[in-house]
Amino acid sequence: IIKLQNVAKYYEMGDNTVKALDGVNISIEKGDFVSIMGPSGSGKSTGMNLIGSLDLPTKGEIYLDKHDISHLTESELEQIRGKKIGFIFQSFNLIPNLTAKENIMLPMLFQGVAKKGREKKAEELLNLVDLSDRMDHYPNQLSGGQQQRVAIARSLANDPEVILADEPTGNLDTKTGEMVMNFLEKLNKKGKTIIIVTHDHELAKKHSKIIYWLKDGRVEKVTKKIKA
Amino acid sequence: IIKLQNVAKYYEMGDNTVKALDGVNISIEKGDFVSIMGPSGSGKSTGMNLIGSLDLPTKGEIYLDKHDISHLTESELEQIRGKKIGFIFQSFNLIPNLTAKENIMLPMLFQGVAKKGREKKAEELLNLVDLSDRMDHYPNQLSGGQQQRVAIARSLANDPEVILADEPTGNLDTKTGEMVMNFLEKLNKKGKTIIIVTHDHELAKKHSKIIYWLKDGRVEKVTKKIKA
Ligand SMILES: Nc1ncnc2c1ncn2[C@@H]1O[C@H](COP(=O)(O)OP(=O)(O)OP(=O)(O)O)[C@@H](O)[C@H]1O
Ligand SMILES: Nc1ncnc2c1ncn2[C@@H]1O[C@H](COP(=O)(O)OP(=O)(O)OP(=O)(O)O)[C@@H](O)[C@H]1O
Ligand SMILES: [Mg+2]
Ligand SMILES: [Mg+2]
Repeated sequence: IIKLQNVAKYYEMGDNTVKALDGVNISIEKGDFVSIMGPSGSGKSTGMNLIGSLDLPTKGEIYLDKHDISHLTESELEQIRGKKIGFIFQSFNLIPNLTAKENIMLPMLFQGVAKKGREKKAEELLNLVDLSDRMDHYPNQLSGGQQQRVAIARSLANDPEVILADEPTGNLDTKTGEMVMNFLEKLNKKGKTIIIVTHDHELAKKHSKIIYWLKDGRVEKVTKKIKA
Repeated sequence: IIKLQNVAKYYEMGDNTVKALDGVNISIEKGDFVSIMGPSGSGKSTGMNLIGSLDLPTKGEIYLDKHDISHLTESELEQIRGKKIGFIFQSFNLIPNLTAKENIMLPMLFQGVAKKGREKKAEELLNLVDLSDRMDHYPNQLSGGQQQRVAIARSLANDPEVILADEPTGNLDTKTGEMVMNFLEKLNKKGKTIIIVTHDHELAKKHSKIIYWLKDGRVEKVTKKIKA
């Protein structure tokens, strides 16, 4: 369903070139549960942005459902993204002047869902991440982990086929983190494709079937779980 | 060195009161290495802000070096903070239009350190967190873990007596996280007081002597390491 072919992402910094990704090949099948791991600065979030069509590569091709998306316009990318991809950002990216509930309703507004439907779905999702009693709080009135859970709920608003989660449990205690991971596994069993970036090797081993290990902008190795 | 006595922090939300902390007693000796753990939303960051004199309690007293700081003015608090306390925030709070190096130099500027001294110290700290090759990047040109490391370096700029770290390894891979924790342990051996919030029980057990467990705004229990 998603393929990165010889992808590179370079940033020009004066007369220095930062190679965030430098020749990466990643192939993800529909219904996979994939983890991406690697040292800080190795290119994981950059990879996620490219996979999620939030950014375009400097070199190489990106295929989503066999379509080459590496040369689409921003508005064409937006169309695909809004319907198919749910993104949980490493720094959450919540809208500061919208409440938790409004933040979760926003993606549905862009897909033309009626108000009653948006409200009902947002309340279900808030209940799922155990934040029903915080729905009218603004992001700066929420704890770090509560903001992360709002970001998680928001990514599920349009029932996307592909969920990209950049360190989704980084700010959560073990119990809450496991609840989130178990829910992602449930979605995966229903056919959703899940790609997570995590620093937690135990978490990655427990829930995903494939782990891509990045180092210095390249894929260092791929480990696969063999069902016993 | 730091004491919270019957401290409460309430937020009025319309006709609802959110009790972020509801009667907390915490006593920290000079040179301690303390961890604070607990579920998401249990009051850890709120507690850290009060300990770090970044906020004032609704009820109760806060003592820093036996002085009751719960009734000082903002400018009096600023004085104490700048000299004595280094804070690593859960969401980093880097200044977006300053480079990594400038962010680290800023606290020293407030303490009247000369430019040469600020630059030298910032470069040492950047080297310590392995970011010498990123010193001229702006926060939005850094990975999540790199931003966290800049926040860590910045907290050490004025060589503070007390270091407060709110989930300092949340965005770091295991190896980089251990490097940070080992450095905090080194500072602790030199006499610094370290207080960290973490969701990583292994980390807390390995490095700290005392763990305060929060739940629903209260201290549920305290566990202490007994040297074998
Ligand atoms: N400005 C505010 N207004 C209203 N409620 C707030 C505000 N700040 C925090 N809270 C609430 O106070 C409680 C404690 O928040 P705090 O940030 O201390 O939690 P935490 O233990 O650090 O959680 P996490 O592990 O998720 O970071 C939360 O339930 C939060 O919703
Ligand atoms: N806009 C940018 N300009 C310049 N360099 C950048 C930019 N964005 C990212 N980088 C660099 O690209 C590299 C990869 O960044 P990326 O955010 O993908 O890392 P990461 O693997 O997600 O790290 P972490 O685990 O710390 O979140 C980093 O070294 C970073 O400094
Ligand atoms: Mg990242
Ligand atoms: Mg917190």
